Amino acid sequence: MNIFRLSGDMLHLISFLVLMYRMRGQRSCRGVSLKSQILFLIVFCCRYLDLFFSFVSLYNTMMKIFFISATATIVYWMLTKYRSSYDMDNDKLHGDGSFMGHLPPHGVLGYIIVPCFLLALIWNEGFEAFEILWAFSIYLEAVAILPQLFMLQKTKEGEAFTLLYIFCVGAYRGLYIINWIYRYFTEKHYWQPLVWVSGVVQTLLYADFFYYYWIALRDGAKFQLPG
Amino acid sequence: DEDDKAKDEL
Repeated sequence: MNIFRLSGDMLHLISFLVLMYRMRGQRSCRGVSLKSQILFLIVFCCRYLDLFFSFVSLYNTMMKIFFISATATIVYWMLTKYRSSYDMDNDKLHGDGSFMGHLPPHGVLGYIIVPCFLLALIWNEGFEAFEILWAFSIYLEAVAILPQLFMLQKTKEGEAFTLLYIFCVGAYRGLYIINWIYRYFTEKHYWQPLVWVSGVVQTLLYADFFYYYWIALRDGAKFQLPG
Repeated sequence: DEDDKAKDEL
């Protein structure tokens, strides 16, 4: 554990709290992508299957349980008490529509879930169920934020807490990269290219967002995506 | 072992 990894984890943890605080405070989930949240739930459920058979530290175990339960709570809220404020029209991917309003969304399944699973079958750290699901979760996490970013792209501007949420998740990924560089130079056998490549791709997806978020903060202006 | 070590992150 180093300061970069710890800060990254804390930002990740804060991101859930920001989102939940916002939804409860405004009694609304407007601007939040249900698709991204469901994808994150799948990510955590697949990756943390090892809760049942491997123990790293109490810290890791507690965080894993928190990530799964917080995301499950967010998804549950979006499907129940805040359902009426869910902005389904802006949470559509190209290719959705065949299953109008029903889950799982056609576009997400075809463009995101299936490709990630196929990639996991090809590039993994062992051809066994857990390893394939683990690799799948790594790839899926890399692109899980896409529906949320698309939603932001469609609405052009986001509500402050939603932006803060995206910022926290993006910053957490950025800090993980610094953590990997640090580990690479300080640990003897630290080598995980699959995670590094996916992590870098994932972080790059936030680059655009970060740029406009920073501009808005710097100028004290409203966050607005171009054209 | 090393495999476990690779999965010590979240």
